[in-house]
Amino acid sequence: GYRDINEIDINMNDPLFTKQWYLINTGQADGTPGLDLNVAEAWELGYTGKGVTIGIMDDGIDYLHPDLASNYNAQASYDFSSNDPYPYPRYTDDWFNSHGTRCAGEVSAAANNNICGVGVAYNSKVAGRTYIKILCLICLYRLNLTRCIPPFQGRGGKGSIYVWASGDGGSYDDCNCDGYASSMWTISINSAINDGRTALYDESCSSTLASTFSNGRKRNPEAGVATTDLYGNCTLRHSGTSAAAPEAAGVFALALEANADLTWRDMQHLTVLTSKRNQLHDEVHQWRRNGVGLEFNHLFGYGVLDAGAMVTMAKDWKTVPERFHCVGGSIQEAQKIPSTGKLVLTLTTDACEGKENFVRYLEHVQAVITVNSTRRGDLNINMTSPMGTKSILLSRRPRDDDSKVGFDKWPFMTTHSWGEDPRGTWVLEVGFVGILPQKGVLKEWTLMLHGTQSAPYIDQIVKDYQSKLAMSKKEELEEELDEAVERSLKSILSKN
Amino acid sequence: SDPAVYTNHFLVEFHHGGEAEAAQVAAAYGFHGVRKLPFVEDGYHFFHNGLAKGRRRRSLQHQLRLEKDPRVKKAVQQIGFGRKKR
Repeated sequence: GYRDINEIDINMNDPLFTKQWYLINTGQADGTPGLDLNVAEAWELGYTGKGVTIGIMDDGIDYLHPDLASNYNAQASYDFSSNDPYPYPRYTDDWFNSHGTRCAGEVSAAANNNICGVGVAYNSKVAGRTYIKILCLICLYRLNLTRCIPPFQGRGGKGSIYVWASGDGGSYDDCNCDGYASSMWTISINSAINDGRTALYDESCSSTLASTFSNGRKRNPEAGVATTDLYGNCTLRHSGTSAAAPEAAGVFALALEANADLTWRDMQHLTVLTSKRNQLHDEVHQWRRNGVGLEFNHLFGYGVLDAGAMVTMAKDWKTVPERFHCVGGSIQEAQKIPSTGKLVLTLTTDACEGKENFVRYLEHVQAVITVNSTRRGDLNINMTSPMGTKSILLSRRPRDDDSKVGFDKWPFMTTHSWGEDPRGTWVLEVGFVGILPQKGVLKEWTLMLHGTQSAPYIDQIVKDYQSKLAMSKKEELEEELDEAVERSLKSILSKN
Repeated sequence: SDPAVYTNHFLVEFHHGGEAEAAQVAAAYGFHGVRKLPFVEDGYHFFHNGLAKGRRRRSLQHQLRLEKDPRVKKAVQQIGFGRKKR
């Protein structure tokens, strides 16, 4: 996929465009040339987000902003928490109200109008929405326009595409504890900085699917995310993973323009298959391969979004086969967690083989856990799949001193076993990491397997033989072949 | 249930006329900024930097002067939100 930087001849007259290193990284602010969202390729293919509206769930959008006004979708906007048809960032008690406008600019700031910068999908529209907890009302609002949750009902059954920032809690937090980030129905996005390192506020989290870019380590004022700002202004300093998520929403808008029939699961598969490691790196969490060869990182997920690759694959994408859910197994007896060392539990599963709901190719895996301890923040939970892929479900969170509530049927989720065969022995390790000795008891571990029964990529067209899709498809074909040979051998033997 | 907070933004709708007329009216009554709403015909936001960004009492003086102007169809001082960020 190497492209010479000089080949890119995207010319925009927007004053901040050359500072939007996350769109086209030529090394600005000590960044790494080529480490960007590869939007130039998608734009050159003609995808700019036409016909797609992205709802920004935050504190309203400055729809008066000259760089946003032409792409503001008033019809699809509504603030249910205050019954405001056109949520506008007005006074709030802490004056922190620019976020919606900054996000909107990242997604669809108009191009070539000499104002601020350019949105990732600069011909898409943005709508101002409100807080998530009243989404059920949103669902009822102009169904034809609205991307609804629960996902499988929105967009005429294709499902809501829901992007969520993985969180800025740094080493004190783990976004698997965040119900939105760790949900299967949201694409949880982490951020890297412009030279491929992690941000200082980065959270470890196995539910992260992919990454885009934000600030996070450098004092250089131009290493932040350049976008629109309140009251007609521009900024270079949008920050945090919350600035990374809208970039992803913009890339998904490009993919939806390439194929409006993409379901919410298609978008997650495309994300896994087209995201790139590129030059993302972290000292602590190395890049690893899962059981079917997909490279992932505990912070970056499957890599940085690649808009060019995504729209190319989306164009000819066939919707993935139906998803099934299987309870792989469950341990309900209380198990003491030792103060030193680990509690190690295993569950051997046939992934409901022979039943209607068997799962053969994994997507999301959930470990539903009930655990109590003298200090919840010192709990550390890892899970390893039968194919040897280890995920950190919960890392230490020094500021959480809870000793009463614990975790009650909390669905810790990992995306790291994507595409793997779930049959075999799963290992759960629970221990304490902290200053003082702690005690605890695990009362439940239920393994939930979500995925398809048939190979998800068999019908996809392979264009790039070096791609993850080609590799995965080869694996699938080989496994299907092995199983067919095994079946025929068995039938021959049984005849004889 | 909490008392409203009035901001220094006013929604002003005109019977007709364009941006130039809106700018004239804004200047006449001491407003520092005018911007057109993209989705409301003849609808504008007026900003008044002399007013506090958030205050407990409506600014009747500005409200009434705008409403009395024959060119103005409607003037509404915008209310703020007690929005809690996640």
